[in-house]
Amino acid sequence: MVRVVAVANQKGGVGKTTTAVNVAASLAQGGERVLLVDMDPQANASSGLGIDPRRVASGTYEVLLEGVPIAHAFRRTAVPNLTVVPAGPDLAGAEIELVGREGRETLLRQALEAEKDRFGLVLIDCPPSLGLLTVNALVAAEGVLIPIQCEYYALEGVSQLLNALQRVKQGLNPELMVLGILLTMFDGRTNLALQVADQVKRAFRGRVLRHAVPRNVRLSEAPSHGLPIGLYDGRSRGAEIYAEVAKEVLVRARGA
Amino acid sequence: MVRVVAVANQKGGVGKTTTAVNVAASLAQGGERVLLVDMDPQANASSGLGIDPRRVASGTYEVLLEGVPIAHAFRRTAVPNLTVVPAGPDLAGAEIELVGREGRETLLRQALEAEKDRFGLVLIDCPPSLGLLTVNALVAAEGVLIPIQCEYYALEGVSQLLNALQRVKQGLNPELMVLGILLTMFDGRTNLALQVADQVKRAFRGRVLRHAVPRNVRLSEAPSHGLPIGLYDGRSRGAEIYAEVAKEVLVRARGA
Ligand SMILES: Nc1ncnc2c1ncn2[C@@H]1O[C@H](COP(=O)(O)OP(=O)(O)OP(=O)(O)O)[C@@H](O)[C@H]1O
Ligand SMILES: Nc1ncnc2c1ncn2[C@@H]1O[C@H](COP(=O)(O)OP(=O)(O)OP(=O)(O)O)[C@@H](O)[C@H]1O
Ligand SMILES: [Mg+2]
Ligand SMILES: [Mg+2]
Repeated sequence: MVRVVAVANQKGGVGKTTTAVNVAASLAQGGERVLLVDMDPQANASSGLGIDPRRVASGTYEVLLEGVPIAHAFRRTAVPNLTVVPAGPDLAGAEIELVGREGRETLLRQALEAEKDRFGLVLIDCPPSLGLLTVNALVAAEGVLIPIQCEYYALEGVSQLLNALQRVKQGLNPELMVLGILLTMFDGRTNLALQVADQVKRAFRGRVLRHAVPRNVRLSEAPSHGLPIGLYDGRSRGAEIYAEVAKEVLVRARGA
Repeated sequence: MVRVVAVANQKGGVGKTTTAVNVAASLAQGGERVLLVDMDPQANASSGLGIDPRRVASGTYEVLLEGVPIAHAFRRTAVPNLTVVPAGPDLAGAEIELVGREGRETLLRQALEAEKDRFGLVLIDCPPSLGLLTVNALVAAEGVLIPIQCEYYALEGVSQLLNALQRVKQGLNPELMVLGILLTMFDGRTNLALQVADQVKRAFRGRVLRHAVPRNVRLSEAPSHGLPIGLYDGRSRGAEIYAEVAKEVLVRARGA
C-alpha cells in the first residue's frame, strides 16, 4: 500500500505538474480525499489550482523551515476533497537554506507524518532538479510516478533519475519504489515518439502505465483558468485520459 | 558589445538547450568562433553536440570546483569554429558544494576571464532553476537570452526570472541586461500561443526577437544524432529559423 507518491523527473517540462494536478483532481472528484504538496518554487501546481503563490503566507517553505504544522498550510481548492499545500514566494530560497540544516532530507517526511493518514493519497509535485527539494519528496514518498515526454532528451535523463532514486532507497528510504512511468505529450504521428515509447516500454516492462497522455491543447489552457482539466473541460480528450491515468495510479498504489 | 550570453529560464522544457545549441552552431557555421558552456547537470547541450557526458573527465564541474583551467575542458564538435565546455557526471553535485565556497557566485566569470576574448561569442546553457549554477552563468554573462514557450505556466514564471536578474544586476553584475526574448514552440493555430505571444510582446516592447521558433519535429530529432539542426537537416524549417535567430542574436550582441 503506497499512500504518498512523488511526481518527479529532473528533465524540465515533461508534464510533472500537469500530471500531479490532474491525477489529484480526478481522484478527488471521484470521492478520494487527496492532498497535493507543491514542492516547486515555480508554484505551478498552486496556480494551476487557482491559488495565487504571491499571497501564500504559510506554504511549503514555512512547513519545512519554520516548523509550521503542515495542517496550517492546508488550502481548499475548487475541487471537493482536494487539499493543497501551496508554494509561496520564499520557497525559491529553500534549496540553499536546507544545505546547512540538521536532517535536511527528512523535513517533509516528518511534517507529513502527523497528517498523511487523513488522506487516501498524497501527491507531491517536484521541481525540475535532483536537489534537496526533490530529495525531500523522495524521502517522504513510498512510490514515485515518473512522467516521461516522448522526446530524446527526456529519455536520456532517465538513468540519472533512477540512480538518484537508488541512492535515496539505499540511504534514507528503503521502501521507495517506482510506482509507474507515464508517457506524456505523446504524438503517435512522429517516429520519434513511437521510438521513445518503444524504448521506455522495453526498459521498464510492466511499470509503464497503460495510457499515454496525448498532446491536447485543452490541458495547457486549463491552468490559465486555475482549474484542473476535469473542471475546465470535462469532455476533452485530456480529461478522459487523465481520469484513466488516475484510476491506474490508485490501483497501483493500493496494490503495491 | 555583449560577448557572453546566458540562455536562461527556470521554467523547464522551454527550449533553452535547443536554442543554445542551434544558435551557437549556426553562428559557428557562418564563421564566428563560438564557445558553448554547458552548466546543466542534465548535460543535454553536451550530448546534443555528440559528446558523451559520462566520459567527460574535465568539464564544467572541474573548472568551477577543482580549478582546472577552462581551456583544458575545451572540446571540439562536429561544427568547425564551435567549442564546448561539456557537463560531466559530477556537475549534479555542484549546487550543494558551491553553497559553502568563497566567491561561489563568481567562479564561472573568473574561469572565463582568461579565454573569453578568443571567441566572438560565448553562450551558456542553464539548468531549469535559479540556483547557484544559473547564478554563476548570470554573473559571468553580459546579456541574457530568455526562451519563452508560448504556454501559460511559462508566462507566469517570467516575473520570477526578471526579479532574479534584477538581484544579480544590483549585486554582482551591474552590466547584465536582457539581450532578447525568444518565443519558442510557437503554434499559431492555437489561441493560447497567440495570446501568450501577444502578452509577451506588449510586456517586453522591443526586446522580443523578430522570429518565433515554430514547433518542428526535426528540431527534436537532431539531438538523438548528436547534431545541431544545421547539420542534421539544414533545409528544415527549424534550421532556417534558428539561422535567422542566430543572426539577430549576434546583431543585438554587437549593438548592445
Ligand atoms: N498532454 C499535454 N498536452 C498539451 N500540453 C501539455 C500536456 N502536458 C503538459 N502540457 C503543457 O506543457 C507545459 C509543460 O508541462 P508541465 O509544466 O506540466 O511540465 P513540468 O514537468 O511540470 O515542468 P517543470 O519541469 O517546469 O516543472 C505546460 O505549459 C503544460 O500546460
Ligand atoms: N521548436 C521546437 N519544436 C519541436 N521540439 C522542440 C522545439 N524546441 C525544443 N524542442 C524539444 O522540446 C524539448 C524541450 O526542449 P529543451 O530540452 O531544449 O528545453 P530546455 O529548456 O533546455 O529544457 P530543460 O529545462 O530541461 O533544460 C526537447 O525534447 C526538444 O528537443
Ligand atoms: Mg512543474
Ligand atoms: Mg536544457
